[in-house]
Amino acid sequence: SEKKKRKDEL
Amino acid sequence: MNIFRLLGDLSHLLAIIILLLKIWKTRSCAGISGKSQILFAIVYTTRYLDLFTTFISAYNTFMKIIFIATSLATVFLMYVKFKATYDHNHDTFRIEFLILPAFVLALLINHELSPVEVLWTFSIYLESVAILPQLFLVSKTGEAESITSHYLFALGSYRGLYLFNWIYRYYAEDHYDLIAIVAGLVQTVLYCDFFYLYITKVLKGKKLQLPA
Repeated sequence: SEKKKRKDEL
Repeated sequence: MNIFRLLGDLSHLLAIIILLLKIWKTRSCAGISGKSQILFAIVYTTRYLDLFTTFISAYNTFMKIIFIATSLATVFLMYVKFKATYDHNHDTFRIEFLILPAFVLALLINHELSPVEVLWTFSIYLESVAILPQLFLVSKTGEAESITSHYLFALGSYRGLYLFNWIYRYYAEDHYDLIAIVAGLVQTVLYCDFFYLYITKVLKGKKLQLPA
């Protein structure tokens, strides 16, 4: 999901 | 993971290592803003709360733990272990003027009004301005040691490299996050003046000294 994609960054 | 993000993360890690080594080897934190380091510690602890709820990858978890632990360690070294060398007379930036607006903005502009999301957004906004006390300290004393300059260059490069990562992800993965992008732009722009001095002075072997 978009949220997960965002959270994979540091 | 793309090359820009990897280089950005490594640059970030390098900055932290440079700073910790500088403090440890010289037994001194002169020239370093404790206020900025407190802000960074707040940034990482509020952003990485999802360590407990979401697993992304071993890399992701490892880096998050490293960033939280090293930011807390830096604050400890500055305010406890090497407290006597801390330049508190020059480190007078009022951090509440950054924390409060960042928090209010996070409440107003976010992806979702939930505690974890608001804290994530707050950490993104706060990170974008967290270096201001450090830049303020350098401008107050009018100079920075070379090692401090290398630290600032590595730290500034990190978000700059993330900007390229976001451009890449926009085209390659059709993914973008406006909150992170705008904050990242602000963050990188704040370093521009310093980048200019670093390239024109420090890289040529001169000390970073501001014009009187």
